[in-house]
Amino acid sequence: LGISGKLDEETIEELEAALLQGDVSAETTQKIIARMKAVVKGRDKDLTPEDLLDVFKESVREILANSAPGFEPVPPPDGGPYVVMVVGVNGAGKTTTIAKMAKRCTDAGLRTMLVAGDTFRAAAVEQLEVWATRTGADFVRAPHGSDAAALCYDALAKARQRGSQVVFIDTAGRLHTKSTLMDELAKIERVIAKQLPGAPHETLLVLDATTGQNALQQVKTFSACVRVTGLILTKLDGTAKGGILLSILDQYRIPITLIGVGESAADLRDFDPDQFAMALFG
Amino acid sequence: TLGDKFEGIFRKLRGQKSLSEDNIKEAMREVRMALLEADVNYLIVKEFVSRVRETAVGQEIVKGVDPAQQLFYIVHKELVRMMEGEAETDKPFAVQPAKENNIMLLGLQGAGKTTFCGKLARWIEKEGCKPLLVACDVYRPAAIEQLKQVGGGLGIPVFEMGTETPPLKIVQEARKWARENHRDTLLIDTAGRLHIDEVKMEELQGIRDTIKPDYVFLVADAMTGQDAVNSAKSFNDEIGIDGVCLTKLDGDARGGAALSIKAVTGKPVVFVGVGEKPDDLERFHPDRVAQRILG
Ligand SMILES: Nc1nc2c(ncn2[C@@H]2O[C@H](COP(=O)(O)OP(=O)(O)OP(=O)(O)O)[C@@H](O)[C@H]2O)c(=O)[nH]1
Ligand SMILES: Nc1nc2c(ncn2[C@@H]2O[C@H](COP(=O)(O)OP(=O)(O)OP(=O)(O)O)[C@@H](O)[C@H]2O)c(=O)[nH]1
Ligand SMILES: [Mg+2]
Ligand SMILES: [Mg+2]
Repeated sequence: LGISGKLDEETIEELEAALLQGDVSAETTQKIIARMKAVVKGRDKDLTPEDLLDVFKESVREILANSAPGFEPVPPPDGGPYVVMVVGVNGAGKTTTIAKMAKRCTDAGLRTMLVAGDTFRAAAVEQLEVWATRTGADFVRAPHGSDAAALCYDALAKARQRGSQVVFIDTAGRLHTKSTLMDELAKIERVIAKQLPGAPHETLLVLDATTGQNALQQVKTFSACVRVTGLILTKLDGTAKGGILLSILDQYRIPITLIGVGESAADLRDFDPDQFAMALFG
Repeated sequence: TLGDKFEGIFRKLRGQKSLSEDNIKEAMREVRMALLEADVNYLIVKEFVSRVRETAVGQEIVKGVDPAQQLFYIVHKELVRMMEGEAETDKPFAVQPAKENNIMLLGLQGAGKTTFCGKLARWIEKEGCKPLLVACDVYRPAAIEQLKQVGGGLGIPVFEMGTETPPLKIVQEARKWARENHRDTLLIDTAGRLHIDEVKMEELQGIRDTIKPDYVFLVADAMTGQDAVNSAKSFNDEIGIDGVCLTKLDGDARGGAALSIKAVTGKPVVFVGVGEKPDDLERFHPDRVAQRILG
């Protein structure tokens, strides 16, 4: 930002432009600008661009406090596996993100299982199987077109038998507007709990950083359908800033955990509020 | 809706003789808000609002017409106009059966290219063409298998050479195979890639130079936000696109990316994806998407 001096009209307009173009909603942008004005009020001396970045970070700090960076598969008290269900709309990066999280687990020596819960899309099972092999995780599948809930039920029984420590359940991409598919997801959650009380221990909603305002609808509908415990933002290695995350964190009590920054199993990072704010500020 | 907001605003302006800079100010703010909410790019929103203002200011309010309706009509008309194809400069999407057609698909990761490949094959088969799906995604796990299953489900042949052969070679061999096996249209599915990945963009240029496609589709996700202009511009500037398929329009994304992409590339949206099945493909209707964008 070529900003200097005070928080004048021109500076505010440039800030607005940067935030809006980063996919921060108009409402959240106004909220942030109002906070920045309040922070700057009474500061008489001219602001350097660095000062302005600090004021911005200060203004979004409360929103970004809604973060739970990282992934911690805490062993459940019953000694069973830590179960993570991964959900989200089509193409967001669920399957690839599971691969990345699986790698973290297997690298840490945890016995990991991947469950091919997408029984619908062409070659979805084969795709996850490749990742299971590459990351050294166990793999459970069912014939194409099988009932996903039934598969999860059986897979968790297997996981308990095998002494799996972490289980990732991949689900089919689904648009939140499709009520039958959302009902199916709620059913999968219920069935998982039937097999393992307390499971799924985490349900992570994967969001694509290139998504605009529709991400808010996705969070709203998915979290009304299943208990979403965390968010993951993928494809931040592109040019999209993922600013809608600020609007989401401001409205929902669901923390951001991890970010995807590429297509290989190593391309997973803990969410870093400072880096996120800097990238958005431009 | 925007229409309702206009009604509210103009109720206060009863008895006005014409649309003025002053009396449409509030309405223009609402238009700006609606378009940003719909994911239309920030700079394009600016351009759009100033064009509407230009058209509207000074217009006499037609006798008996509600000024809100009149302004809404101007907004809607301008939105449709901006998204419509331009007959003089567009390359129409048309395939000629029994003539060699080469169609290349490109776009960001997860946009829906492989799925669109099957849908498009199904569509042109109805026009009498004999498509051959070409598996050029040698990177994504089971991508070739995915295309094979897509083709298999449609009874359409899929040409692949595994993941160890460079895509350049794959398209060359595909063309040979097509000629020998009487298939007239190559539908080339490529790997998703970032427009800022130089190596991947060069690969795409290589495929384009080798096969000289008759039509290049940018496949873009309808829920894409402000970033839509960045990727679309790069793909168009560096590779060249002829038309766009906007996918996942069966969701509730407003689809402002349609306007942004058209505005920044000048290329028309030709198709929209409205589901995951091979039949879920429709022609793009600018008036329908305009209504959706305005909300
Ligand atoms: N550049 C980049 N690409 C990613 C990232 N995460 C996933 N992808 C790519 O996005 C595409 C879709 O990823 P998938 O893991 O298949 O997405 P999905 O949500 O499982 O898709 P569906 O199961 O079809 O709904 C693939 O090409 C991935 O390689 C990321 O962080 N960065
Ligand atoms: N609801 C809906 N889903 C779609 C549509 N088009 C594609 N999909 C889904 O979106 C996801 C991604 O589709 P793909 O065809 O694998 O996308 P891609 O662009 O080939 O992905 P990469 O090769 O990884 O870049 C899949 O789950 C598809 O079923 C559509 O129009 N509507
Ligand atoms: Mg998947
Ligand atoms: Mg693909």
